[in-house]
Amino acid sequence: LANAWKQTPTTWYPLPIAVGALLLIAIQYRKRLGQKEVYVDEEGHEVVKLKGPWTVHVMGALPLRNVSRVWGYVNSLELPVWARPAGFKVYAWIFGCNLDEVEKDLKEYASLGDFFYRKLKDGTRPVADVILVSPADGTVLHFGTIKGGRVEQIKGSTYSLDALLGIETRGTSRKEVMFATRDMAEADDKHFADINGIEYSLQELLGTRAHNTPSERTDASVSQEGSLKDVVAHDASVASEMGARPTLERRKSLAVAPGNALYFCVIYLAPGDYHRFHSPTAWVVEKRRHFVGDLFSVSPWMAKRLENLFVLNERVALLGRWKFGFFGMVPVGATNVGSIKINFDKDLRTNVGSRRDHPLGTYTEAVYSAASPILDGQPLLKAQEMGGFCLG
Amino acid sequence: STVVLVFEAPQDFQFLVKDGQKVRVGQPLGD
Repeated sequence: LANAWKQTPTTWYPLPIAVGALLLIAIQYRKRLGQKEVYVDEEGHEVVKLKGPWTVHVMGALPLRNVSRVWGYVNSLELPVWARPAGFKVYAWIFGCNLDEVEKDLKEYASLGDFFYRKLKDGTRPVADVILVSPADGTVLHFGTIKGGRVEQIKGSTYSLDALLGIETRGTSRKEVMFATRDMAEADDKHFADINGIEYSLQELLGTRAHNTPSERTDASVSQEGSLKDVVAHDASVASEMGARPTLERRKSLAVAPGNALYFCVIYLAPGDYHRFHSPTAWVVEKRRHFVGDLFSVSPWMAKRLENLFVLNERVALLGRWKFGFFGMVPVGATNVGSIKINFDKDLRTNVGSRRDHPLGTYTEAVYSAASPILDGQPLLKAQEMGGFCLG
Repeated sequence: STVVLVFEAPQDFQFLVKDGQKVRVGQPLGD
């Protein structure tokens, strides 16, 4: 073999045309195999389905929502005071929590669920002087630009932006709920009638509405923490940081502004991480869409195997605007943390009811226009606490 | 649990993180 390798002369000769043609056919065939199958309904909207290896389908058959609720109940049970420090220290050792940062004495946390939703001491999370900061403690799973309305979950696997943030025309069970303090009878029909899918929503989100009544303004102030003076000062700070006029002109184009692009970033919170999330920038939340979905694990292991993971799971899409136009933030639940809390939305109830009552892709919507009469939404400063994830 | 951010920004917007990087609240994400 050694002699043959060294002594056999190499002779080059042209391939016949037929071989070249076969090669091209093979390349085309492989390309077709690599294309993703996308299921669409009668109206051409993508139907999100459970796709992945057999392990994913086995998990899909489990009653994950019930498991999540039982998990939440077990972890809400009050622990004896003497067992708390040792128990939480063991938990912290397993999951890598820094106990020096926690706000309260370990004995004051009544249950593991209470400890899981712990607050941190002031000053433990300095805020960087950039336009966009991390909203949570965790690991950056993926980030990039959104092309063709699709967000990349992992390399080569995408999901629809429309499915993530909501398409009104797909489901008929969409229900509109007013902000907690707003009277349902005062809803302006036109305000809701012209919302038609995410593209139009972008237009709607970037515009302003002039239908607030004085009574709504009063209600909004009551719903805020602090005095009226504090609320006005807070709103003015957000408006100042956004670099925008208090009243924005309605934007007519459906697409992003010239010179702009759509970006995404996914941050995964591991079980030991601080589980409250904060505002990543100065922005105004105009509405939230609550999607009741499944509660698969969202660990990197799962994200690599289950396509459409982030549009299958229960989530709360907070949509609004910032200095450069559209801004959206979507906390996505998981089996162990099915409950999502939003501090300024007392009506929101997650991980309740049956998944069967809520067809995939449909959502419940609430608008926050009553929260601030100046900015027409819920204003948030950079790094301001917004809410968090609770066990179960 | 996961937080997904989707936003419009100028084309010269740059992320200041890497895939797999650990981040904390308030740390730079992009500018």
